[in-house]
Amino acid sequence: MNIFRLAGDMTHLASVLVLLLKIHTIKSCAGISLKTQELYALVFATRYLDLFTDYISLYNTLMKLIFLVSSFSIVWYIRHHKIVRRSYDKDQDTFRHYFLVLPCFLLALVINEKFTVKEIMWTFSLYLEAVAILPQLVLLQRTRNIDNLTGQYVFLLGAYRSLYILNWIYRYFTEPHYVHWITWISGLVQTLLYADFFYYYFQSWKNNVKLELPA
Amino acid sequence: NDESNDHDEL
Repeated sequence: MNIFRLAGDMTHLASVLVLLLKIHTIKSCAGISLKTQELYALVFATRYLDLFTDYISLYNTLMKLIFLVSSFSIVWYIRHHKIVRRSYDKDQDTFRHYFLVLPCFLLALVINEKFTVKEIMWTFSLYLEAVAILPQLVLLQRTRNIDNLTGQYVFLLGAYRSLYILNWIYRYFTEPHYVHWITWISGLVQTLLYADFFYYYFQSWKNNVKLELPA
Repeated sequence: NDESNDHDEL
């Protein structure tokens, strides 16, 4: 464990908590893409299959449980909570995210480190996580006015990925055998997707204006 | 320790 990875995990945890806090307190999911949340739930479900078989550390197991419970409860809130669901803008959240699932699965079948069920599901979850933010970014472009909790949520997600890249650089130099090209490339692609959001987020923060994404 | 594991990251 290194500081970059710990900071990355904490930032990731914060992003989920910000989202849960937003939905639970103001009972609204305005501006949040259900499709991105469903993709994240699927990412965690396929990545943490080894939750009960491979014990790595208490921290690892605890965090996996938190991410699983929070991502599925966010999906439940937006789908089924009688008040929250009313604020879900399904007409705007139209990204066909099922079109992301199949290519990621096929890619995982072709490019993986080991051809085993667990490894393929793990690789699939990596590729899926890289593109899972797309419905949310498309929704932000559409709705234009981004409330600051949603903006903070996406910002924290981007920060978590950036910190993970620093973690991989650190591990590459400190652990001789640590080479995971698949993780690094899909992680890099994912972080690049946030780049333009970051740019506009900092612009709005610097000029102290409301965050607006170009149409 | 958890460094040796293949997929020890979240």
